[in-house]
Amino acid sequence: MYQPGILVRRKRVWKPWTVALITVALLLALAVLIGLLVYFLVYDEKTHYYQASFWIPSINYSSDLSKEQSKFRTGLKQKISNEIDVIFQRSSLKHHYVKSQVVNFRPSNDGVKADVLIKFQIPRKNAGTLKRQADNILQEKLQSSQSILKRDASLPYLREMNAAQAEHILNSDCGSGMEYPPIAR
Amino acid sequence: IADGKPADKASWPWQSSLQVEGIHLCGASLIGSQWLVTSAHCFDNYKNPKLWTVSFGRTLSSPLTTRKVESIIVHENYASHKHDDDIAVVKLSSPVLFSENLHRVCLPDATFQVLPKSKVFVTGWGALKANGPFPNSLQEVEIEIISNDVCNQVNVYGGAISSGMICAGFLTGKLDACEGDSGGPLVISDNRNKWYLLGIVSWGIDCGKENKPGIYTRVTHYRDWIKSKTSI
Repeated sequence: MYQPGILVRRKRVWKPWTVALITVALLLALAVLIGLLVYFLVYDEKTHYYQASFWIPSINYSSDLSKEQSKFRTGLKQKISNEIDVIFQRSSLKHHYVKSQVVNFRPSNDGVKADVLIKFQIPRKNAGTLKRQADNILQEKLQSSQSILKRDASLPYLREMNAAQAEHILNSDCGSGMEYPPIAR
Repeated sequence: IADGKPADKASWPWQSSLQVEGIHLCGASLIGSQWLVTSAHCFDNYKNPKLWTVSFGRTLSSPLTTRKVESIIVHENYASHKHDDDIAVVKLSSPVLFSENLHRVCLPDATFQVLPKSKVFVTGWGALKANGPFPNSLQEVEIEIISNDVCNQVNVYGGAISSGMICAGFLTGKLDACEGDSGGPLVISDNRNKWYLLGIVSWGIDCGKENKPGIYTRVTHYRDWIKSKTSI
């Protein structure tokens, strides 16, 4: 004879330690998620490369400036890089400025023109304003200081460059390798 | 490299490996985005550029990038039965993009002078000792320039060193280039930390043997030849 089974509804009872464990795990996951979001929004930095052109009225172009290892060329390259270092290291972009490098000298009617590559690292969230900030800083400092550098009005000021191409240019100088002799400490 | 040590990342970013069927046969140095300098004797057995590939990066098993070879120009006066004029330039099928870990070494002017005892480095993936194993990771060793007069002494190389060669290592032996380092760079640093290609690994008797230091092609001697072939 068929007897219907007795259905016993079993109530699922969570043990307190399981609840605590799940809560802790959820909170941890949430913390990691928030941490990652904060990291990517605030700290994750993107490298930006800009090309700029400067006019140096106080120097006349000489063929030495086209000779890669001439003292005149290497000396002037260093002087220009140092001036740009000073400009950005004393500005609001001091924590984001990485370096600058002269990539080319060109003759001009009244002096020399120098094409310079400038590298910045800035959190992604601030990247939108970088170009305008850098542009303003250069404009302001070059007008007010005694720098040998002047704005080259014949070209758009800061032009963004593709990263691989910029790194190619930044590493186009020969012979940089191991630092030697090691600096004594 | 006999008695050397593994090189750090980006220490020698011009060093490249010349390979046939994926086997490292010789070293070379990047002097322009599309040009290498190496030894002529590397091409004694395989003259066809299509057989060769070039790998860049510190380890042979995981290169940064590779290129095919478009052409090989061996010095006109080189002959495989002698050691003179052991220099060649190699044109890559396409230029490499320079980066922190891959860029060119400086070429010294023809007038560049180097004094005996100057500290120099030689690098390569050659054997770790005579008839020894070959490493996967680039090795380096610091050695000294030895004057051609000393190297030409009877108990050393007895007059075999010509003006187009430069001698480097120690008469006491041990630290030296070795088989498979051929074509690779012997470099010197100036006071601004720029490295210049002074020599090209060419020949020697055994590796690290007493009174038998390494003999390198003297790059300054061939500076005009390099310029004539590469415009660099």
